[in-house]
Amino acid sequence: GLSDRLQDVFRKLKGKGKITEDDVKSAMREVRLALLEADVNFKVVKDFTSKVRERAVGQEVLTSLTPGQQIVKIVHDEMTDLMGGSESKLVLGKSPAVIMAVGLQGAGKTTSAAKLANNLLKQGRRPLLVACDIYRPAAIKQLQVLGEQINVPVFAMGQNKPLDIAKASVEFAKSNNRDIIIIDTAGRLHIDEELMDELKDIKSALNPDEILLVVDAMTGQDAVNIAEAFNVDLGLTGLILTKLDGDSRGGAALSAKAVTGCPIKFVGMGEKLDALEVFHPDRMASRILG
Amino acid sequence: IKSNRKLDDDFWEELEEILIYADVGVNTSLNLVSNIQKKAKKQKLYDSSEVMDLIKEEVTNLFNNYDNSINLTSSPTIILVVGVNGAGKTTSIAKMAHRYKKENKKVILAAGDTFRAAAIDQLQVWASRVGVELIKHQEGSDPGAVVFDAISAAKARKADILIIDTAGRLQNKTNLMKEIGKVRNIIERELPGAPHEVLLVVDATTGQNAISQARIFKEATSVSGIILTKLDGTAKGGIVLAVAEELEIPVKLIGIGEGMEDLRDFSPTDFIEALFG
Ligand SMILES: Nc1nc2c(ncn2[C@@H]2O[C@H](COP(=O)(O)OP(=O)(O)OP(=O)(O)O)[C@@H](O)[C@H]2O)c(=O)[nH]1
Ligand SMILES: Nc1nc2c(ncn2[C@@H]2O[C@H](COP(=O)(O)OP(=O)(O)OP(=O)(O)O)[C@@H](O)[C@H]2O)c(=O)[nH]1
Ligand SMILES: [Mg+2]
Ligand SMILES: [Mg+2]
Repeated sequence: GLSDRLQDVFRKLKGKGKITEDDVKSAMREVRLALLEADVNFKVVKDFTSKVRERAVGQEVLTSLTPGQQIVKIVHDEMTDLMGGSESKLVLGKSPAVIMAVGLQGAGKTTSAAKLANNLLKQGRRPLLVACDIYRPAAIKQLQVLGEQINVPVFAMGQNKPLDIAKASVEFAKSNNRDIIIIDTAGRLHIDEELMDELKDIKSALNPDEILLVVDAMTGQDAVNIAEAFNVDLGLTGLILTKLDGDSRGGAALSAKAVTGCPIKFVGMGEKLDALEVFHPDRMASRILG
Repeated sequence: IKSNRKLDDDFWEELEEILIYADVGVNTSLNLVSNIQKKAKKQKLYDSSEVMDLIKEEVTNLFNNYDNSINLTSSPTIILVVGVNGAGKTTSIAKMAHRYKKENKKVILAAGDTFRAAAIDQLQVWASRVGVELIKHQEGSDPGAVVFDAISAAKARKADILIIDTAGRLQNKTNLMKEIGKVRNIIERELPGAPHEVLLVVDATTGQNAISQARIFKEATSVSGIILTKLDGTAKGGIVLAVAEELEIPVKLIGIGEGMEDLRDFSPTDFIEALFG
């Protein structure tokens, strides 16, 4: 990974003693390449590397016997800071609390919504899944099957306007003593104005406690466009990174966090409904760096 | 990139940026640009629009080395559709079924995803909408059994085309890749020469992981072509360049939306135009 590559850069230093501007430049190039290969967005890589460079020309590196390792540590620490920091728990207020799962087609919203419900049920809460995807064939059925598997009720109103379904679900939750509503929405493109408006309408009507963008861990450069658009339109409160049980480096995590400032609250680690874990920024940093 | 620009460092850097932003990948992008730089020098090109034409030609030639068409000459033609979770396999199969039905072909579908919640229901809705028959078993049954049945049905009913849907799977899941390899073996055994096409469905928003997907699926089932989906978004799908170059797998079809009509043949020129557009 990055450690080996930086070792090569500084190998020729053995005996030379002092690190030059050029050595740091070569090291920063290796950092940039490693991050781009890990699918971190180009602009995010530029900003991130310049931050690292500031520290790389500081005493901790220039006086170190193992400058390569020192830089790797700086990169790792800076990345962990960037992706961590703020609380990664759900912030749920009034009852029924409302969580919305949004994102692009196929990202893993429906599965993640059910996983969230499963987690909350195990924590002693009374979640309600809401089927607001009226477009995808058998989407409602998919959510119902998942709800059944984990013993969580699913509120569905068939082919009705998603906004009406969402509003009705609040009434249903209140009269059926459910204290958390999890709304599964249809996958959509961030450039589809009509469908983005649909989400804005649901947000205005329900004033959700959490609006979570579900992002596929294998997403490439486009992660920045997606995250930014959803955040500008809706004001996200968090991200869920899915399919992290795959072998993608997951640079999209850094991109999405960097451009929105939103914490990654959960990661999907499999297709089963117990495969939702809390996000660990340091582990993610190690993964991205390879 | 505006035309009539000087071929200075800024120009070459900007070219690299465009490619990287399009998910072409950093190594492929740098190699491509350095090759173009050499050629531009050799051909004494000084105008940026000439360089853009050169790069478009270079990429188009790469893709035109391969067979971009779907082979429908066998009867029945068996098309196996594979790929990672959520890429767009089931929807792409509906689109293909619709296209071939419009061409008056007799199409049968097989519900090979017996695992995911409501996967069979989803394909059944599509089959009904398109007006083609779907061979399916119970949820949780053996995918191999469904495939076996579907091939018998295709032969018996003299279908022109059988398209097989499979469960999404991440390529690093060894047991799941073994399973799909077994499915391919069943197809080979039941109809010599089949599967005639094994199409890997790749989401255009995918980054460098698409190369690992292509490599491992190629090892498991051999892949004859890619269906690149969700090109109606803002992602350019540039990873297919490296996949074509390193693994010699062509893109055959593209998905440009969620409806049954939203399928197009892959056009290298359109693709490269959109990439630089
Ligand atoms: N391996 C793995 N698969 C996942 C994970 N999350 C979701 N999936 C799978 O990804 C595919 C898509 O998941 P869905 O939940 O249907 O995605 P979606 O965002 O609701 O899709 P649309 O509603 O069509 O936009 C399914 O095959 C899921 O089983 C994960 O963390 N790991
Ligand atoms: N915008 C757009 N959406 C697409 C395209 N192709 C598929 N989709 C959507 O992507 C989502 C996933 O499609 P599926 O066909 O269920 O994907 P899959 O590969 O069969 O998923 P699994 O079986 O769960 O692995 C659905 O919401 C589709 O409507 C496309 O070309 N453009
Ligand atoms: Mg869904
Ligand atoms: Mg499917």
